[in-house]
Amino acid sequence: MFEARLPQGQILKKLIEAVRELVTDANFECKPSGLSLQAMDSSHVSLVSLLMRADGFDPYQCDRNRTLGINLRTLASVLKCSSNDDIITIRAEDDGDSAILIFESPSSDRLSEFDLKLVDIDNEQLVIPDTQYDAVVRMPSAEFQRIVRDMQILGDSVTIACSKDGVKFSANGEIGSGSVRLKQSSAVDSEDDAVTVDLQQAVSLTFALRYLSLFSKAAPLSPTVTLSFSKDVPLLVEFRIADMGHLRFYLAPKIDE
Amino acid sequence: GMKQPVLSHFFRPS
Repeated sequence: MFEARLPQGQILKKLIEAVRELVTDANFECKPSGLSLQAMDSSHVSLVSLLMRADGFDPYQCDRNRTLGINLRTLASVLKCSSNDDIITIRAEDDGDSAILIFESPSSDRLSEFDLKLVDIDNEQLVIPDTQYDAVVRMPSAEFQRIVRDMQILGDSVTIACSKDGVKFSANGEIGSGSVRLKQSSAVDSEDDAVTVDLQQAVSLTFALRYLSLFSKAAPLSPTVTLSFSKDVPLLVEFRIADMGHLRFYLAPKIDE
Repeated sequence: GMKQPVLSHFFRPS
């Protein structure tokens, strides 16, 4: 049997809200070490990679590896039936064709249970190599969300340039052009408010804003986001999930014809 | 102009 109880159930709610517009169906890979998911959007330009380690659940039981194919739109609707402070348990019987979701109120006086039919998903998996990135930018996730939204006024692409001075986002379209430049923070009250650039070499890449906008829906998961860049390599956008894992998005850069 | 390659242009299938 597979059973994973998540005391902070709202983490799962935020996760599914963050990916449901990008990915329709996904295979949750359940292993003794934890739960993971890898899925591409329908145009195969971006990829979602989720990891939730077993030790982030209480308790976590997985006797054998299981793949749970789930329609994320359905899962999102079911999760809307839970309260933000509910404890959420995901369960799958060994011979079952469904995943069971249990929502438990903090005082345990309300218990709801939903049985979700599993779906067969044939999804192509990609091997993501370990990469030494040219530049790693860390910033508040709300700032990332705001910049992506602002740049969308101008066009459908954004060029992101990292240098020792900071990071510059620029876009241009029919109505005009604009940019936002963030300097590395010198002194901040909280580390979560800082902008840092860890630079091996200056790099500039162009990306479709539509996908960055979808990635930025994960902002409620974490106060900070890291963006990792290398020349001619997909962008990595990472949100940490408390102390238990991460939600990563990869996006292929646009390249000159 | 610029074109949008798919991810498999960069990452190989497993």
